[in-house]
Amino acid sequence: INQDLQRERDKCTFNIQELTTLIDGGPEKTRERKDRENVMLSKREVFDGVPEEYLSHKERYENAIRNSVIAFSLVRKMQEEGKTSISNYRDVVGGLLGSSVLRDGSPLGLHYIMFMPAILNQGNEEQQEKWLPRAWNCSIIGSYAQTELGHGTFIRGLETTATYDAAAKQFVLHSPTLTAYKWWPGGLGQTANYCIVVAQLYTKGQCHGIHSFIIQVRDEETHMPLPGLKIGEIGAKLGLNAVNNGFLGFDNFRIPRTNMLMKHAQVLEDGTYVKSRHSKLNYGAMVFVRVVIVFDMVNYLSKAVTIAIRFSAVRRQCQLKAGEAECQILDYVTQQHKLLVCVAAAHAFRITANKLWVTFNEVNEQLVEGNMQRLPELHALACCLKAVTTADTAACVERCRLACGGHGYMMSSSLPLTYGLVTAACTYEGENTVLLLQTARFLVKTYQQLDSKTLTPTVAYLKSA
Amino acid sequence: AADGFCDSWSNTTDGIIRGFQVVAMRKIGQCVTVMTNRVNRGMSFEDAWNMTSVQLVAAAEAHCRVIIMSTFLEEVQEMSRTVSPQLKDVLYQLVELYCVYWALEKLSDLLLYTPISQKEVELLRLWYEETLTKLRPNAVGLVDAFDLRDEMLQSTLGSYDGRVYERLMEEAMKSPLNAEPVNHTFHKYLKPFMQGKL
Repeated sequence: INQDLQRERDKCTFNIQELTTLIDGGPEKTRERKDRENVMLSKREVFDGVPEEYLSHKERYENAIRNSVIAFSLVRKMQEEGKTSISNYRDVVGGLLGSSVLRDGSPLGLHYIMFMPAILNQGNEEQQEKWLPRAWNCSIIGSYAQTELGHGTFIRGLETTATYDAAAKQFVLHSPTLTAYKWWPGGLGQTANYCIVVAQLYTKGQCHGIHSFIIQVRDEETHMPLPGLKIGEIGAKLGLNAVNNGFLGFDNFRIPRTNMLMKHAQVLEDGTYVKSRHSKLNYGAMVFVRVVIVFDMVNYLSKAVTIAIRFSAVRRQCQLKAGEAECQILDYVTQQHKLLVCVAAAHAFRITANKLWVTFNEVNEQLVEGNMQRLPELHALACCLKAVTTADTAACVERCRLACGGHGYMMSSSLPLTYGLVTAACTYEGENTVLLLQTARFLVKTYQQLDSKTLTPTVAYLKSA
Repeated sequence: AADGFCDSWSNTTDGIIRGFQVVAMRKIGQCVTVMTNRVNRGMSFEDAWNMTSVQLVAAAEAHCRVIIMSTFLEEVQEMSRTVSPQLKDVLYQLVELYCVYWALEKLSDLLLYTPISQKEVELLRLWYEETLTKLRPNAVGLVDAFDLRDEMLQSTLGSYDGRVYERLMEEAMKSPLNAEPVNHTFHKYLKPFMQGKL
């Protein structure tokens, strides 16, 4: 152990293990996390090889598939041993994706983070029974396609159509223009063989807005793209280059009626549209993903600041006073200013994310009982927290990189890669400015009803202020 | 509304959070006023919204800062009932650092919407610097507590043992360019160029 680091550890005034336990949420959770890490790292040697930076784009994908298959087969093993369940797989998969085993993301990430939750949240019981077991054991690999080449966060503007053909009892998926092509879904390029697609539903000549459909995109045996689809990968990006983000176009592609996810709205065999009890019910999936993103930010921020602070304890540079030895750069207040607030932010975000997760589950329970009262508040909260935590984390990771001087610029420091992963989150699942405007809409409405309305908890301060 | 409301805002985190609540409330209120005026002058609501959107984004961010800071403080207060006194001190220092940092970052908002004085700003700066000094001895302990194994970090700079320079060299040796003593481009391009033969 480096002597400077050891000295730092010797002078720590609190019990480090006590804080770790607090961060994990209790000794049992710490043990569970360590168990998961042990399993995931049990085949560590197979992940070692040429650093990804020296591979071509194609080789990076192939390497990512190899590593992801090894890593997720460990998750499958944990499932078989009863160590994971639907309720805690967020921790399991989040831990795996947040680990450096899959350094630049994984083509299988969206399968767990969006494909399965979408089936859970939007599929009826029959659909869940049909698709979830296959998705859970990865006998099918899914992606989630919402964004189009010409359409982002404003989902009502999506162009892809799903027109019901009552005679054939099928939906016809079609991309009317180039801008209607699905664009960006992780794993869609060459990995997934199924995909949930968000499209404008037409039945009996009437448009009923956007709905979700489960689409087979590749043959389960040969993996060849199915006829009527144009599918591929979108190309090199700033980061996340192992994620295999894809594009998808439809040329009057037919799917069975039962492939529309029908937990909320339905299309009957004769084409009759049965409206959802509440048009906002689909917001649940979006909120879930944004909560996951906030937790991801906590992981990335904790990693970045751990790297930068340990380095700052080891690195010596310049003299504070003439004649003295070079001092640890951590002794400079400017360095402390750069880094310690990042530690504080990591704790603030984790604590807030935990609370958001609790609120999400409470509101979900209320939704099941038909109570939608807190849904707008939850949605507004998830939007602004996703926006602020991703932007702040990107700024903090950059501070950490700068705090490490030229060495922080090395790919081997992991800081550039971490920045690439974090800054992508400012854009995906809702561009930050758009999300803040959605929060603003809720706040303005709330403000205009201050005198007449009982305020929900997160905005109650507006009345007292 | 802020008059007398933030009397203790510059020396307690609770006060800073109240200050931020006032900022958020005033910003939202300001957006509503501006949009209403625009609509009253004949602008459509949608255009008024678009024209005000920069302020709306700032208002939403201010609201989010209130949520993060207040949740952080409340939960730490809750946790502090069960943790050791030493850890309790550190947790409160982190809350203070976070709140004071953002108070200083958003000083223009506080100056605009709360009765903060120059003297109080100076005190905030001192408070911030003192908190950094208090946290300094625990900096490494704080990140050790994240309990991130080297295999998870995969960083030359951040490993637990601090063998930074050795790891940087080990990684440098993985560069494919170091696999051979002379790269073929020397003979093909560089040498002819250096000898003026190109």
